Parts: sequence; structure tokens; C-alpha cells
Amino acid sequence: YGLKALLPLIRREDQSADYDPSMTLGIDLTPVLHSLGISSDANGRQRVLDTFPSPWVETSRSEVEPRFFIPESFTKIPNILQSGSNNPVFNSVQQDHAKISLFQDETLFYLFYKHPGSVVQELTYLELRKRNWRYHKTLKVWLTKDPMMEPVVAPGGASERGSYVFFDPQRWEKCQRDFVLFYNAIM
Amino acid sequence: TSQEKMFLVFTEWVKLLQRVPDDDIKVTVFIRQMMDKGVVNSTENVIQFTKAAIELSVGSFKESDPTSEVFIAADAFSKLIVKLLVLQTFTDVSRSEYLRLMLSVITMVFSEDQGMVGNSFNERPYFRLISSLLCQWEEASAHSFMKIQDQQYRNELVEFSPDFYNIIASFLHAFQPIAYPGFSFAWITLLSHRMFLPKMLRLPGKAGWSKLVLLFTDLLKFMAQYTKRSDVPDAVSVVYKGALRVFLAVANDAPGFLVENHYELLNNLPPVYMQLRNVILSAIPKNMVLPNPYDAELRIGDVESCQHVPNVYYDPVRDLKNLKKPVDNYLRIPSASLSRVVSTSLFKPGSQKDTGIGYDNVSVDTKLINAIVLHVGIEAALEKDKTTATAIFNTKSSYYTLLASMLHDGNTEVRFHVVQAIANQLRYPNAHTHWFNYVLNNFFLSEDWGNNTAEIQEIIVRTLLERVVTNKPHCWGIVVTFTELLRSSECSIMTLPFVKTVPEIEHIIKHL
Amino acid sequence: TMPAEMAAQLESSLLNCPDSLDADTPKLYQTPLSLPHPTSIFFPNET
Repeated sequence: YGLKALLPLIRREDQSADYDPSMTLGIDLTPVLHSLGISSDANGRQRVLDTFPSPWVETSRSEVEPRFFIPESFTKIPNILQSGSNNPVFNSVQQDHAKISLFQDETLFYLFYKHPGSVVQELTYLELRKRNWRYHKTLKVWLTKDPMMEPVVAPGGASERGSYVFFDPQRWEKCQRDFVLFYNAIM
Repeated sequence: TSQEKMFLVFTEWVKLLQRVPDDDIKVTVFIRQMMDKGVVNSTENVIQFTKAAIELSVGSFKESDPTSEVFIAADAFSKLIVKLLVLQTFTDVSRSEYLRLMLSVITMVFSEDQGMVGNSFNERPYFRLISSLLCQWEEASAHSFMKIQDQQYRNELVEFSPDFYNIIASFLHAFQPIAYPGFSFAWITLLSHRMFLPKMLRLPGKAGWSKLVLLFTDLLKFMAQYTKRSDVPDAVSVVYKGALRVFLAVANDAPGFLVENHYELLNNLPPVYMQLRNVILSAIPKNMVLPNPYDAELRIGDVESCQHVPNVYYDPVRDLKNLKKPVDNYLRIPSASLSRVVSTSLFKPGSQKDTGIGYDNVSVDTKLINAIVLHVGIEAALEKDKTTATAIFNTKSSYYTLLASMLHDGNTEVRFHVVQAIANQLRYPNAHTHWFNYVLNNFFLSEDWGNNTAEIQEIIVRTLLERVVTNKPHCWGIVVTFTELLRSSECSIMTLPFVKTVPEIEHIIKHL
Repeated sequence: TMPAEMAAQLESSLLNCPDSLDADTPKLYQTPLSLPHPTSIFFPNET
């Protein structure tokens, strides 16, 4: 019950004999707290249990949908999307296909990135092309010509250099870039 | 057969939910028809239907292609349970009894499946059923059942909601890892589920805390049972890692739960888990700012929050059993005979295996010792509020002499566990931390121990040191107390024989 | 010491440990627009 009992813990070499140090003396919790999304400064305290994916990092492979509530004001919006006095709906290909053309560019980008592998991703792709946007296969971003400047086609006609407007899905904004565009890279 | 009819009804339900949104009128009509046609109108039928639904849900999981939607039936079943709870009027049975009945049937099917020969049991469909049930209930109950038009009905459901969570908790208690090891990882994931744990922590009036402590105790008991010194099975160390993250998340979101339930949690925490112990004991009330414990000018008595008595959710007096009278009588009028009654009642019949740091067996009733020590601390803090500080910050006070007599009359093992119990109270600045800091300092410097002085001092140093050499977090009260001892002018720790004879320890203390 | 059968059950529980996808909110009814559709392999396939 005295101090000598602590020696197996403190001595590094003969750890295996008695105790698993990660459970007795424990570990530096910084990475564990980081994996939980807990910031070290106490006042930055965000609740983590409401979006807790799983007790283990290895099984926390994706975010989980937290508790949320859709306020009335989000669903009861009359007179938009040709809905008249009813609530707007957007859930069937036949009726709602035409509504796609009513959406702003950003809404189309949102639907395209938020619903991968779905019908709505296909529909927004077609609509954005109609608006002269093109999807870059390797950069995985949408771009369109900068209307203020005519690009210069390279000899051989496989590419052009010019000024383009890109939509950046990380920063969620359009930005202008000078760029060499290879025609086989877009769709 | 009637069972096949039940299968058919449930299959139709699953198909319907895939074709229409769940707030579609057809869904309500389906439930209505189930009620009108007597599918769930008697206990017998509810049992039959539930059995059919859970068997189909688990069966379809086992038969489905793993890459497909293997949980459709389980999700549909959880939706059905919620719809039956919300849409039916309950007259001859209560909503709670109805839910308990369905969960009991599920438990029976689960037990048979789990007990099946060999290990074909798979926890995932049962996990998903409870997980989806929690999600669907959350959706139905959002904003006090906003979707229910009838006000009286809404009130009924709002009132039932805490019961819903406590009933789920009681079934989780039945499914605990010691009872169903094949469900252990699903169980821990359900305990920490985002639609369960935060709810239980925040139910009005702490209505979920008792069951939550019970579940955390189940987890700690399971870990304690199978944590030996060296060959901890891999799966148990994975359980430990999960438990550590859950406790850290609770300490972050709801520190008050750990602050008020430290006594019960520590009664079941294996002593080898020293960092987990530090995590639980280092929890501090939200928005409390701690004074720097290393500050040489710090006087614990001057810290304002040391005047406040911390709330202890479960009163340790309930664990004193037949010692309550002798202890309380002693605190009122101390007598040698009473203190002898206390000191001789601390032993357990026979010794019990319990892996600690430096010992494998325990022959004292550590839970009783924890209860006596904390009870005395609670009474002392109350006495201070009633009378004056000198009434308890006084080595002649009955509060102090009772603990001293436990050390004096006890053997080495008793002394060790009493000092550990005191150290467990050295937490954030509060009235208990303040008084136990006083007690431990005076124990360390006291001359009343005769030739047990060195032993008692060594036990005190070891108890404090083991909590300081453990990885952070460190308890504020431990650091303050240990710093005071290290700085004590009356007794330099460095000169004590038991420190000098162990070079590594001497080196660490010198460094500190 | 943990009985062998119990250790085996614990092991199988570890192997079948539910992950965050198992814990996610159930989605029974998929509107036709969010039904799976063979989009181009160049499109992002993660939200």
C-alpha cells in the first residue's frame, strides 16, 4: 500500500509485467479530446453528445444526423415554385422537373453536391450545362467562361487559355481564375 | 396460422413505409385498421405481433445482401412502435405498460437468439431497432409533440416522454454486458447514443440520472470483473477506450452529472483505472474558474467557492446500513466504544479479489469506508454552516476524531482505503474539498500515530502521488494538498525515510 | 478469468460492433428525386 507499489507503473522497462499503462497512468488525452471535438479552452465548450457518432474513433466513420426541427416557416412558404397557396413540394421527377430551371445557381450547386448518386444530381447537372456551366472531371468543380473576356484557343485546338468563373464548393462562392482549359477535361 | 397473418400485416407495413412518407394519411389509416381489425387489441395479439415483427426484422437482416438496406424491416418496426404509442388511446393499460410489453417480447427473442448454440448471434439488428426507436421517438416528440393537434393529447405524450427514456434504460440494464457479452459493443453504443444519453442527462428534475448511474455502474462492473493486472483481453481494453471517450464527452457536456454522482461511480470503478478516476473526479461545475493550484500565495480557505457545499445526488448515508446510528451518535457525542464499533465493522467476511495498484485482494468493505468518509464530510460541512468553522476545522472535533480513530485502530489496509476515500473528495474548490484538505494535512503532521506515523505518512504521499503522476486531468484539490505538503515547513517530505529509500520516487518528488 | 465462451461472445460483439452508419437516423421513404441513380463516375460520390 506504500510508494513501492507505484514502481511498476513508473518504471518504463518492465511495464508488461503488471499493468497496461494506457489504462492505469493513462494517455495524453489531447488527441482523444480532439477526436471528440472538445476544444481545450473551457469557454469554447461545445456540446458533443448531441452529434456523438460512436464511442470509438474507428467506428465513427460518418457524421450522424443530429436532433433537428423544421420550423413552420421553412415548410409553409406559399406562392413559390408555382405552388400557389399550397406548401411547395419538390419530390417527383415528372411534376417537379420543370421547377429546376427556377432555381438559382447556388441552389443547383447545393443539390448537386448534397445528393450524390441520385436523380436530383443528374437533373441539376443538366440544368447547369444549359446555363453554360461545365463540370471539370478532375477538379470536380463547375466553371463557366468569364463573359468579359474571350479565351484564346491554343494551336491544335485541344485547349484554350482564358479567364473563367469557378464555383468553389469548399468556400461556397464563385471566384474568377485565369486558367488553361483542356476540352477533354470538362463535361 | 395467426402467426402467418401477423407476418403478412407486418410485411404490408414495411412495404407501405417505403412507398409513402411517414406522415402520409395512409400510414395513419393502416394503424387504424390494425386497431379496428384486432391485430393489436389484446395482450396476446400484441405479443404475437411483436414477436412476428422482431423475428422478421432480424431474419431479413440476416438474409439480406450486406450491401443493401439491411435495416428496412427494423426501421419500419421501430416506426410502428412509435405510431402505436402515439396514435392509440390508452385506457385499460398505460402507455408505459404497453411499451414494456413490446420490449419484453423483444428481450425474449433477443435472449433466445443470443443464447443460440455457437456464435451466430449478431447484435446489429437489435442495436438498429433500439437506435431507430430513439430517433423516431425524438422526431415524434420534437418541440413537445408539435405534430399532434389535440392539446390534451400532447400533454399526455409530453408527460410520458421521460418514462419512455427510463423504460429504454431499464431494458438496457437488462441487456448489460455481464448478462449478454455478445451485445456489449452495441450496448455501449446505445448507452452513449446521441438520442439517449443527452436526453437522460437533461430530463427535467434529473429524472434520468438514477437509471443513468445504474447503466454506467453496469459498464464499470463489467470492466472491473475482467480487468486483471496484465492479461486484459483485447476486447476489454477496447471497451475501456470507448468508456473513456464517453466519460470525457459527459464531462464536457454535463459535468454536473459527474460532480454529483462521483460517489457511486467511484464505488464501482476498478482502482487500476487511475486516469478514468481522475476524469470523473476532475469534473467541475460549468462556468467555474479554478484558481491556480500551484500558486504559492493560494490559501484554500480564502477561495470563495470553498464555502459552497457540493450536491451529492445519492446520499451515502444509505450505504451505512446498521452503522448509521453508531456513526451519527459518535458525531454528536464521541465515545471510544462507538468508534470501536465503527472500526471493527470495516472488514468483509473473507477477502475478495480486487485488482488494485500493489494489491490483489481486499478484505475491507471499501464501499462502507467510502460511505462513512463522505457522510462525515457532508455532516461536517453542514455543521460548519450551522455553527462556526472552528467547530470542524479542529482536530478535537468528532468529525476529525472519527476518521482519525479509523486510521489509528485500523490496519494498513484500512488506513490505505480511508486515505483513498478522503483523496476522492479532494476535487474542485468546495466545502468538502476544503475540509478534507484540512483533515489530510493534519493527518500528515499529526504526532498521535505513535510508531504508525511513517506508515500513515507514506500512504498519504502514495495516494496523492499516484494521482499526480497519472496523466491529466488532475484534481484541483489533490494538487493543492500535495503542493502544500511538498512546501510544508514543518515536515520536509524529502527527508522522510520511505522517500529516501526509493530513488525513483525520491527523484520524482524532488522534480515536483 | 473470463470463461472461454464469454470471451468468444465478446469477440463476436467486437467484430459486429455497430458503427455510425448503423446509428444514423432511419430513412425509409426515399422521394423519387433522391432515389439512387447511375450518375457519372466523375461526380463526387460523398456528400
